[in-house]
Amino acid sequence: DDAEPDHDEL
Amino acid sequence: MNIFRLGGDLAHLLAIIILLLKIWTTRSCAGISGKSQILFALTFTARYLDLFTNFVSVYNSVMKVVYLAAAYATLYLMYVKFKATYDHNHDTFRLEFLILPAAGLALIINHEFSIIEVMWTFSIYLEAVAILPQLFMVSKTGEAESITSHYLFALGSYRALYIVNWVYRYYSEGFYDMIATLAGVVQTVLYCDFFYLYITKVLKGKKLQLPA
Repeated sequence: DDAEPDHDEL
Repeated sequence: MNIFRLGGDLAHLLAIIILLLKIWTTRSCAGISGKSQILFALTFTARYLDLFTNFVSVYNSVMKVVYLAAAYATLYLMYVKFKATYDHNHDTFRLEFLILPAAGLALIINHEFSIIEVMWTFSIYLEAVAILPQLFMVSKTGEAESITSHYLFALGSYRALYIVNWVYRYYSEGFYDMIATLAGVVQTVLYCDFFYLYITKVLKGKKLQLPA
């Protein structure tokens, strides 16, 4: 998948 | 945000506070690996480059700043203020053996080939193995002070709780991040031997001493 990587964790 | 993620973050925060308090109150960093602390500072620095570009929540931003500040405060205490108490003879792990493979792997296996993303990936791989110099130091001296054991237990629990969080998020939101999860599993596995000793010895009031 080419969605932007989503880093919502620490 | 679920209870496992929050628990993981708090365990991580607790570990950092235990370490800072131990060094500050005993005026000594004996038994603590400066090499591991360098790797943690490097980890946070590489991961939180997105502090100003990727706003998630006030909670996230505050925690990022706290982790970064604590990492550098720890380095300052170890390498400047209480330098004389730093046990460098037992802290002989070669950092390049961890940094170079983590950097190489981050260049090859990442979600996206961009500076921020490769740095994030590098931080994930590096964090997974950053505790090795500390565990190496404990195995070299054959023992650890109780307070150091509590620090290691809290620090190990953090990624273990994150794994539960990832399983939970997979089932509740369909979210998964293979890189973070696999690295998190490696990270947690590295602590297993220590967890066993902690539960069988330290919690029973004994000092953490490795079998001869």
